[in-house]
Amino acid sequence: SIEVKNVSKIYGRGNTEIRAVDDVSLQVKSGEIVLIMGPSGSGKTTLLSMAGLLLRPTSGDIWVNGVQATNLTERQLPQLRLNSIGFVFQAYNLLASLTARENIEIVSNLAGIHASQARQRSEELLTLLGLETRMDHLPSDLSGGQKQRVAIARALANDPPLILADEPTGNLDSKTGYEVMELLCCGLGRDQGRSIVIVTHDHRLRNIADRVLWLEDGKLSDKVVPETI
Amino acid sequence: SIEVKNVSKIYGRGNTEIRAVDDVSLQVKSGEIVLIMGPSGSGKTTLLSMAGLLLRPTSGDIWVNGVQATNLTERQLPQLRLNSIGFVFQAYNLLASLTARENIEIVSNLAGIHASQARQRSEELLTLLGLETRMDHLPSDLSGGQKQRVAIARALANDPPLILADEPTGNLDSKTGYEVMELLCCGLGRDQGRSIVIVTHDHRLRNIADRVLWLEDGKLSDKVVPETI
Ligand SMILES: Nc1ncnc2c1ncn2[C@@H]1O[C@H](COP(=O)(O)OP(=O)(O)OP(=O)(O)O)[C@@H](O)[C@H]1O
Ligand SMILES: Nc1ncnc2c1ncn2[C@@H]1O[C@H](COP(=O)(O)OP(=O)(O)OP(=O)(O)O)[C@@H](O)[C@H]1O
Ligand SMILES: [Mg+2]
Ligand SMILES: [Mg+2]
Repeated sequence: SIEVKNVSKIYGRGNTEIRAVDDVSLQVKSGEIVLIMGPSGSGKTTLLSMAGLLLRPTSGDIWVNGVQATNLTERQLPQLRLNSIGFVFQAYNLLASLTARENIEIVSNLAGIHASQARQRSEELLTLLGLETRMDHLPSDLSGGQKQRVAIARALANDPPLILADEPTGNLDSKTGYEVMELLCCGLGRDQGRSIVIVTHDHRLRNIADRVLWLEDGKLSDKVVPETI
Repeated sequence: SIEVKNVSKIYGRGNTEIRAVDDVSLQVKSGEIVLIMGPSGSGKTTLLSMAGLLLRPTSGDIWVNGVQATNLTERQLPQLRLNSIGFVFQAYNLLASLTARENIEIVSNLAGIHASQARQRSEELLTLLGLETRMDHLPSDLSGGQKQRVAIARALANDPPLILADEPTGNLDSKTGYEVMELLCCGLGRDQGRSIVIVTHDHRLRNIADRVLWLEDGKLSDKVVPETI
């Protein structure tokens, strides 16, 4: 689960100050899937990064799995992140010198999972995502959508109780995007209470959401703007 | 205009050989907008990169604006690219140490355009793309969709006769994506005969296309698979 309370983020100072996230509060329970949609530049990545403990809020509080993260020191955050959060980055952030499977296994190793079990897990996930023939390739030899799927597999590696995904289908065709949606919402034992927050521009993902929220100019609301046709 | 004739691309050797593009032929006339859709990993970026003279085909020929590019030496290609092709990269490929406007002005400078005219052009394009408040920011301070729009502006900087865009709306919300479509298809004097090839997963772009092609396992056809609902 995740709770964000009166959280704001200001970048810059003085004339160049920008209030990217403005007094946002949000709660996602176990087993819930919440979508956050909104215009480009509205603060979605900034909000998700704070929820994922990758960025300090300017003000406000954050609880991850019941732990008040905003009260922890910088040194305590990595452990909480590793064990509780699977983050899918908008730009994937894969390690360039590791193969697809190694990019996934490394997060299992860091969490103390045995090498053979880590290997089995990475193979299972990559196969579910249609990448069984690309497992030993470096990111530079993968297509955009293949890298995106490796990033998704990595977030699922340690079966975390919280998944935060930043535009996970942006580079996927309709069919592959559908399979990813299926996996996130219904595959891999989600009935065990995992919370999922998906930032997306893809209106089709609304089919798997319990709730859809709208972020505009850093402010959250539930008045979702329908698709422009 | 662009013509691609019996073009193939093979990556790797022996066991790891992958035929990413398989005997593809394609012709796009002046004033035409052609979409290329297809599954993730099917060869779209590879095909577009060869059309954009960024990647040598393993076999086949390519004509850009009537010039047989496959007959030129490596040293002759940059000039042809600079003057004839505007390329929007799937991963944007912006220069990290230059601001949004500088990323656009540098391609104008390289083409011999005066600094003041280059500046006017970059401001016009960034404003049309909704980025007037972000012109002096570095890519690291921009959202994913803002970087994507800078990449689009850069491709349009020198008003080239050929635009090749690799998934130009993947990180844009519906309304912003619509404005980009409008710009590509109908803004900026397209009636002057510019050819546009757009690789995309976004079925809404079909509204502005003259033709839609389908690439699967490196092979091109016109049997387009409809959206999975
Ligand atoms: N440098 C490379 N070395 C080896 N294989 C590569 C290389 N670049 C791409 N490939 C492979 O070639 C195939 C086609 O890649 P390409 O990037 O053209 O796909 P795409 O259609 O653009 O996919 P997406 O929609 O995911 O962007 C993929 O299977 C990819 O893994
Ligand atoms: N490090 C930074 N310094 C200054 N401004 C920033 C920084 N990072 C982001 N911004 C600005 O904050 C605003 C929100 O950015 P954010 O990346 O959260 O948007 P977003 O909703 O994810 O957009 P997109 O849909 O395009 O990915 C944008 O206007 C962006 O330019
Ligand atoms: Mg973003
Ligand atoms: Mg691609």
